[in-house]
Amino acid sequence: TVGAVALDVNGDLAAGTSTGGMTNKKFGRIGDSPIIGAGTYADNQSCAISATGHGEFFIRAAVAHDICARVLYKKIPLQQAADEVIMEKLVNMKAEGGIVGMSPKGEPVFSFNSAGMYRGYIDAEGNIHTAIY
Amino acid sequence: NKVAIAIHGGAGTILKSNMTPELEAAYHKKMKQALSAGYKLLKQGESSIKAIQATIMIMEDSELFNAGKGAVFTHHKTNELDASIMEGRHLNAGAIAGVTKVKNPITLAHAVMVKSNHVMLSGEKAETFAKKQSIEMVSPDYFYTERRWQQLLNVLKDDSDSTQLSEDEQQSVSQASPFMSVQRWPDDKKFG
Repeated sequence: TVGAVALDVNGDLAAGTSTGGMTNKKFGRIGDSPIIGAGTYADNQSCAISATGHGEFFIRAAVAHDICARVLYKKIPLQQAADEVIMEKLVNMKAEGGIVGMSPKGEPVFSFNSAGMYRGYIDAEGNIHTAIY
Repeated sequence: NKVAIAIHGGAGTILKSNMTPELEAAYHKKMKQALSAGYKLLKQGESSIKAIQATIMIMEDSELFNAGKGAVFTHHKTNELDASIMEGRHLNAGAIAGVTKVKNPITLAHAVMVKSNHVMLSGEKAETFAKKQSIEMVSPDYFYTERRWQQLLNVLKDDSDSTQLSEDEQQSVSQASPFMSVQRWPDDKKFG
């Protein structure tokens, strides 16, 4: 699965996710990636999210929307909201994976409870940062 | 006027102890290329929607990631792709599921968002819509990669249901162990 979140000069957030699903999937199985609110969500008031992980759990936890809703209703930082969902809610469900997020101020956020997640961002000075573990 | 972009390329059991320097470098290089493409558009004043499409398409075109060209195989030995996109200003969204002939699924998700009254389209009929929107189509063979094919054969073999594999496929699995070594593809247990 791959995904991206961005903030443009007009202050508009966007999120996108694309995937090949999971190896050996049957019966037309679909995970969270194409599910708005689970694998992808964007709202200028709160955040943009793209998720990757154990799709069935991400759907049940409405991961992307839940993170944005926590930012909006609890008025907490995006990183805290993401960690509440990924590191607590999903861990309690025994689900693995993570998200990349973007705040309305252009702050990139990562949260994952697996050993690694391919990820990267470009900071305010235009420097590129990438990481795996 | 601040612009920003961030990406992920999948999560899971990815351990440094298993990663070769060459493969690690390849992932970093491709992620930097993808980020740069989106960031360049943002700096030019383009929309965040356009930027993330450009970024995701680069990763879809890479065999490294489980999306587009690098998609894994289903139980039925096909490649089925899903994608979604959403913009935060008006909460517009588009998604597609289970397509097999769309080169860049994110472009079709975007077309669903801006050129239809719907949010999600699926399967063959979604590809009919794609053709009407002049979305680039490819033969299903385009998505074949040896890495993902051997990955499926190994899973089928491990399922102990040998009837799922033809004689040639069983032979292919038995010959595939060097190619499919953990050292070469340490991220193959990451989730979809």
